[in-house]
Amino acid sequence: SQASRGEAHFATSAALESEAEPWSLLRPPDERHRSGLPSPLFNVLYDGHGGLPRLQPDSRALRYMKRLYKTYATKEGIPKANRSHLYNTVRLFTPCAQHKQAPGDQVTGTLPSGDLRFNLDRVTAVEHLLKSVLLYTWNNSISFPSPVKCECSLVVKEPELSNKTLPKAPYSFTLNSPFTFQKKHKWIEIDVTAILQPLVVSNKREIHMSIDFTCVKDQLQHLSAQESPCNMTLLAAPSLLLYLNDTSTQAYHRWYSLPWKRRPSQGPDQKRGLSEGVPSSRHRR
Amino acid sequence: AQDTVSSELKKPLVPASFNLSEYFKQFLFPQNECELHDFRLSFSQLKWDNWIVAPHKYNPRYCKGDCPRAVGHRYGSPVHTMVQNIIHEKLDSSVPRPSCVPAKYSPLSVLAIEPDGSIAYKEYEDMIATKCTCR
Repeated sequence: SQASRGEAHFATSAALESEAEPWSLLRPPDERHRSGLPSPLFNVLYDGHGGLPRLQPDSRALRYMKRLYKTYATKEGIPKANRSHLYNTVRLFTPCAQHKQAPGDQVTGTLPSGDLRFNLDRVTAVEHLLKSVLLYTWNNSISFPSPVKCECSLVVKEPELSNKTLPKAPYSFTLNSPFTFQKKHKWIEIDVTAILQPLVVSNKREIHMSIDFTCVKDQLQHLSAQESPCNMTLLAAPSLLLYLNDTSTQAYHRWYSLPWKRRPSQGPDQKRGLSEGVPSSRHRR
Repeated sequence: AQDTVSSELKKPLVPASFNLSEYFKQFLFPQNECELHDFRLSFSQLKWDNWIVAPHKYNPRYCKGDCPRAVGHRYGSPVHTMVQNIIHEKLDSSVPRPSCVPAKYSPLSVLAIEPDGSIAYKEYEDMIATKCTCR
């Protein structure tokens, strides 16, 4: 029957996954269980024709992440050693649904605001949040003739109760510029770690927020239409960037690569109860 | 004891059928000794390029070749490896010779598109073999 064939199919696929899928091993088991979807590679290998149909990412977001990749890794894909931060995972989410997107106001330089919903289903329980950033990208480059100060107010709503509870008092930020966007920099990053930390830590699967962004000149004069940061093609709604530390054993942990640090599973000297942090080569001699 | 010694001395040093070059062959380094080999693949060959954006080329490398008898100094093998070799040669050939396997790895950074359209940069441990050993 269909059901039993389905079970047989799933049993086969599970057996196959345990044997042949290196990449599915890269994903911590609880992520597979949570999302219920085996790893993308498993789908590619099992059904052979390119795996799950996947949503195409936003082109600006992809361009940003490719630039991030080039910053962090060599062409062969080796993580560059000159990095000091501890995150080994960066996830970029584009808003899944935009409601009530108020257009940017060309005169006052108010960026488009509105409700933003981010679905964080891909964040696994072993990925710990270190930093989160809202990323505004521009289509073209712009440089403001004089320093600009931008006011940003952000309200995080309880998704499940959004229409019942009043939004909490907005978190307001003052972002000091000068925002001078040269050719190569076409984005603004707004650090929202303090706000999102409790939500991500409590494993919220969906984040619902609304954000308003107003830029004025330093002397509180409104920007003319020409100078307004919105004097360009309509801004894309911001993406959400999460910098995470994947604590699973398959993820690369930079501090283990230090000469005298060893992973718990490594280092025969570890068994001799060597004190941490003492170069084991000395003991070995 | 003198006659034993003298009879020993009369014995030929090497049996007549002994072939010296054969004898020394076992001490030559084997031609295809255990070492690191490249295997460059592109994710499009595996049809994974619809979700792995970078890197385009991936060289996991692999270890292949025979393990010489004197593995200690060359491969940092434990004494157990030599014992296993002696067991294979002298006592029981069903016990396998030591194998040529990776001893060290380096990580790999991957840029992938997730099924929901989000983009993930991840660094995975132990994805490229960088050193071989005999075990």
